Amino acid sequence: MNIFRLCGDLSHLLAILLLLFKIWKTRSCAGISGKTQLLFTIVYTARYLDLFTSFVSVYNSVMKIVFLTASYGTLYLMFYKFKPTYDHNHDSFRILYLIVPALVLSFIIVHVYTVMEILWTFSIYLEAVAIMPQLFMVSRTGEAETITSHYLFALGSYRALYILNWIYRYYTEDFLDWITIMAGIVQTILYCDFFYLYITKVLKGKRLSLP
Amino acid sequence: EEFDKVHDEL
Repeated sequence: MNIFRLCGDLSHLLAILLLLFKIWKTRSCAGISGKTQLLFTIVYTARYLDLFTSFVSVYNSVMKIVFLTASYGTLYLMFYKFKPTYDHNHDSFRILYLIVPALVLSFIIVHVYTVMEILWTFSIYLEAVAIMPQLFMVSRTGEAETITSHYLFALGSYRALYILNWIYRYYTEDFLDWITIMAGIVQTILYCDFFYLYITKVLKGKRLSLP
Repeated sequence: EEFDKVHDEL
């Protein structure tokens, strides 16, 4: 554990809790992509099956359980409790275009051919692109609520901080995992446009709206 | 060689 990874994890946790808070407080999931949330739930489920097979630390297990619980909780709020507020007309990105390539790639570029490892690899690839339906939705509606913008910023920062963590781990532990690094870089690049808008608009107190 | 990699990140 190093400071970059800890900050990354906390940023990830903050993002997930912010989203739950927003939905609960406003009693609405308007502006949130159910498809992105579904993809994240698939990601956590595929990756954290190792809760049953390997133990890393209490911190690790607790975080995994929190991420899993929160993502299923988010789906419950979006598709059941506050379903009438879900803006599915604007959530029209085809997620099979993301799931199928991620699955195919996880059979081609993988450390070793075991079910657990392929699932883990699939989750890494899928996570890299899982935000696309949400970004697509923001571009379609042309705006995002401020709290949704904070959520996206925290979520995007998490993988960016992980990149610093990987650089640090490479020099201190000789740790190098090209699958996570390449996917992490793709994931962070997808947020760049959003980061720019967040810094130039939201941080100056304006609402995020596209020109 | 046996694959013994444990993914220690989240």
